[in-house]
Amino acid sequence: MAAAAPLPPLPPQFKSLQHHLRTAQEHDKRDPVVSYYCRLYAMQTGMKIDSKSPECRKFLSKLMDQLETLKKQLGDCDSITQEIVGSAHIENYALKMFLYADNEDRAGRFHKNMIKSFYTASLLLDTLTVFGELTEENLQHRKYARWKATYIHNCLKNGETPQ
Amino acid sequence: TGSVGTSVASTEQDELSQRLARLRDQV
Repeated sequence: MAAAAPLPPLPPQFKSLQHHLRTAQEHDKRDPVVSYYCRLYAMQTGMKIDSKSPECRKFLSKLMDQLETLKKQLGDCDSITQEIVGSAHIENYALKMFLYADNEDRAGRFHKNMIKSFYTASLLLDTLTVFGELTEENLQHRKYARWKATYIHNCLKNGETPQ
Repeated sequence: TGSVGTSVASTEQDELSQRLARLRDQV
């Protein structure tokens, strides 16, 4: 599903949101619900970071256009109209990514796809915060997934075997 | 002009907040 008009260049203040926005783009066709809530996370977080400077306001306004368009396109989807259903969708998707990467890790299969799955799981657990505070279990999953992604990435880069 | 600029920014910020609230059916 195509989003609305493309976004302007990302202001430097929003650098921390670039991975969530890229995940949104990657899921436009694969899973528009994931795409929608990643953008919503970026929108909410961006407004907290800077909604006053002209370049940030312009960026957030375009991002809001995309969100409104997506909501219209997905109007009959329970995961969009009922946030409790949306929350379950994002949590299930994040845990599915996490479990895939964790199984690969435990089987000793280290590759780029599993690193990306760990990292994407951590980004989606960030996204889950649009619905409220994370549970202790999800906080632990997010911390572990982010650490694993970084650790295995560095091992592969340095030609070492992860432990 | 400084206060006018601040006022415009504040109005646009409010507009974004309102659009976000509408998007999430919180109004």
